[in-house]
Amino acid sequence: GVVKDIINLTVYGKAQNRSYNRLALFTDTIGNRVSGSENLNKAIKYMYNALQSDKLENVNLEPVKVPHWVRGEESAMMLEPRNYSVVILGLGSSIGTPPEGITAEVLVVASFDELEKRAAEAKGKIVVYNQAFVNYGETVQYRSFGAVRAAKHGAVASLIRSITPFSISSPHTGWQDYSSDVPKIPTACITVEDAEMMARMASRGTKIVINLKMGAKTYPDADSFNTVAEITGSKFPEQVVLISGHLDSWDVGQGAMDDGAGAFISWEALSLIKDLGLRPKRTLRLVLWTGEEQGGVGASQYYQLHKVNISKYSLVMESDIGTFAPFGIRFTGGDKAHAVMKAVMQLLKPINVTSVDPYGEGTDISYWLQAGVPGVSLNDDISKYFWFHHSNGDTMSVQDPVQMNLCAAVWTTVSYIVADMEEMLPRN
Amino acid sequence: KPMQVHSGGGERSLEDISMEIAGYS
Repeated sequence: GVVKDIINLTVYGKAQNRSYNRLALFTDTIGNRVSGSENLNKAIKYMYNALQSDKLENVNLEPVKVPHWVRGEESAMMLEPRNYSVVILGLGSSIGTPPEGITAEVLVVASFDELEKRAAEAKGKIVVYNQAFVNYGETVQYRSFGAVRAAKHGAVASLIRSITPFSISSPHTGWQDYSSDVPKIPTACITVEDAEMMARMASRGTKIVINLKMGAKTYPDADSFNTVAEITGSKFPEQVVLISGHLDSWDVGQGAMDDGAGAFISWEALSLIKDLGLRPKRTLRLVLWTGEEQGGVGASQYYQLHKVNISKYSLVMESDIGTFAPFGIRFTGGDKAHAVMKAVMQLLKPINVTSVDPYGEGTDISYWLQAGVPGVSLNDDISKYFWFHHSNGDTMSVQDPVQMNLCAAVWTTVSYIVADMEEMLPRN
Repeated sequence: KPMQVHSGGGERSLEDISMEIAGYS
């Protein structure tokens, strides 16, 4: 009756809404937690104390060096055809502008292809990208490489339509990458509304001039930590099921959805197992990553440190795609392991969350997956996830306690059973 | 590069594993 006990405790019993309430206290107390910030340091200390108070085992901090980028003051004032304050959020790693800003005419393009065709017009301009949202993976290329592609043709700055399918004049930030062989130019995201407005203006032949000011600065890498806690295995303590989410966030909103909730349902899994008096045969290790938003920096350093034990990792799990109404899990692994996971998920019939779809993924577990370790991510209703992602809208108001209970039930069931089975998950 | 990935489990038949998992329900 283990799964029944897990469901009863988290969905109907004394632990219901606990992960939501813990997350609310955490985010209301700490706020957002960008890499290198004092807030992130406070968050790590908070969690270190909380995990110890929860009487989890081997609570420890693993040192990590993380990027330290600070946004500073920023603005974009349209000077022609009319005075208008364009809503912006600078993109992570962007350089700043001179104090007086950069004033330049705008070139609006709808795609990289159009930019290439109109490359001769880009020199000395601020390139505005008004790319359509196709899906996150495809469209995020504009955020990641928009500045480099524009600078290659002599642009002085780039403004990129936020990577979201829906907007109420909400800019969405995120990391962007420079290239060593192209001059660095300031880059920020703008709202869907402003991108479309400038595209309309440009299509009429209207000249657009913007003064862009960004006070962004990059400091030397900062000290940070991956936060680790365990329930030690009873029979194979050296073997590990890793369950995780990331503690850092962007510097807007509260980082409640991305990825406070993922981190907190992972913590909840260990809490529930402990509350039920269970101890799996293998060690269940909680890792709350740092520096995920800068490209999985904490996860990369964890992998370098622990890959020597890769043969002992039965399963790696990461929740970083929301904790909305769950459908089941996504799984990366061989056919036999996939069949095992299907059998595990059948145990969750009482809450009707049984699907096992391919492509378990997550930035922080990607190194392990590439090396052949089976991996799981949550499969939940992400239809609104990118509405709030990396924006001021990522707050507790996005979260639903009942949905978090269901996600916690899935997360706990999968992690506990895989950690408790007689054999590790088979690998191809 | 990681050490060679252990083959993990796989000694037991899927039927055996499924029966074991069913025991958690």
